[in-house]
Amino acid sequence: STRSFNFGAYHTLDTIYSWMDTLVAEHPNLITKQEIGRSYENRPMYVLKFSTGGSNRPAIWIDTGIHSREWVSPATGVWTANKIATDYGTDASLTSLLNTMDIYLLILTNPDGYVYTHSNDRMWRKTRSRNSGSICRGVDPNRNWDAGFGGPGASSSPCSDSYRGPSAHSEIEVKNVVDLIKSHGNFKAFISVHAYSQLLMYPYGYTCTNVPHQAELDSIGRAAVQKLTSLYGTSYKVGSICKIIYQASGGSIDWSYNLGIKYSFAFELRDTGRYGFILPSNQIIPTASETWLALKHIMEYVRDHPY
Amino acid sequence: ERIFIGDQVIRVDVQSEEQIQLLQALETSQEWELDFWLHPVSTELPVDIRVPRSSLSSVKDYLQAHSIPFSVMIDNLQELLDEEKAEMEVNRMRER
Repeated sequence: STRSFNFGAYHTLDTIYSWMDTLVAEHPNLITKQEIGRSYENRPMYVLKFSTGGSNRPAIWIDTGIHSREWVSPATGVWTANKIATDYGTDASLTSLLNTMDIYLLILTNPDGYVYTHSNDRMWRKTRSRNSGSICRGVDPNRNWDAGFGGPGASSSPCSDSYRGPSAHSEIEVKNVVDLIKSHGNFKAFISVHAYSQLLMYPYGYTCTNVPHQAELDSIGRAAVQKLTSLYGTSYKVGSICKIIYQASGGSIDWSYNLGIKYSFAFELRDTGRYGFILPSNQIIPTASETWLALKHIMEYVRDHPY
Repeated sequence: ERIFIGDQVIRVDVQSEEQIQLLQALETSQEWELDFWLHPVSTELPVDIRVPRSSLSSVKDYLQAHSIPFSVMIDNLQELLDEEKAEMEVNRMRER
C-alpha cells in the first residue's frame, strides 16, 4: 500500500510507476492515470489526473522531473500526489478546489533521461534523442517549447546541455504535453518544478520585457513564497526568469503563458546546503512539505480568480 | 556507467560584474568540460561548477589568477553518488 511507500527516498522509474497504480487503486473516485504518449525510447508518460467529476473542468497543470538530474523534483511530485490524495475530503480548501477544478500531475516528464541518470550518468539533464549529424545526444526539454524558440539563452549545439533541438516541439516528450494541454483547452495554471536554487519564477524567460500580468504574478509569487518560507525558513527569490536568472528561450512556462494560461510559474526547489543536484534524501520530505504550502497558495488563488 | 571520481563542485560567490563576465567566458570555453550547475548571472546568486578532475588545477589557477574567491562545495562527487546509490539499495531491500 502507499502507506508503506518511502516518500523520503529516491526511487527508480519502475518503482514510481508501480506506486502510481497503487495510489490510483486506493483512490478510485479521485485519481486516474492517463498515458499521454510515449517518450523517445518508447516509455509511457503517465499523468495523474485528480478529478471529482464534471467534464473538462478548469484545470491546473503541474510537471516535475523535466530535467532528469534534478531528482528532488519528481520526489516532490510523488509526495505531492500522495498529499493531494490524502488531504482531499479533510482539508476544506483543497476539497473545495477539487470540487471545482481538476489537477493534472506529470511526475516523470523526461522518463528516458531519468532512467539514464540511474543507469549511466547521474549528471544527465536532457532527453535521450539522437541528433542527426552529431555524436551527442539529447535536447534540453526546457528550451524546446515554441516560445521565443531559437532565441538567445539556448544553444544550437547538440553537445550543449542547453541544446534547444532542431525545431520547436521536436522532442516527443514536449509534444505529448503540448498536445494534451491544447486538446484539453481549459487549463488555468501551468506550474513546472525544477531544482535547485530556491526561486519562484514567472514568464518571460526569452525576453526581459514584462508580461502584461507581471504585477499580479509577482504578488502571487511573493505571497506563495512567504508561506513556503514559514515552514523551515528556506529563503526564495521571486521574479521573471529573464530578470532573476538569465535569458532562456524555448521555456515551458513562456509557452503556456502565451497560450493564454495566465498563472504560469516555475519553481527551482532547494538546495539549502551545498549538495546541488545530489540533495540528500532526508531533505525530500522537508522540501516537498514547504513547496506544498506555496503550491497550495497558488492553486487556491487560481480557484478564487477564475478567468 | 559514467563515474566522477575526483570531480569537484566549486562554489563562487561572485563579487562583481567583471567576475561574472570572467566566469561566463569560462562557460563558453569547451576546453575544460565544465558543467555549470548554477550559471553566472548576478552577484545575488552563487555560481556552482562541476569541474572534472583533469581540469581542477587549471580552473583553480584561472580563478586565483583573476582573484575570484571560491570554495569547494563537493570534494569528490563520486563519493556522494556512491552514498546516494547505497542508500537507494538499502531502501529497496527494506521495501522488498
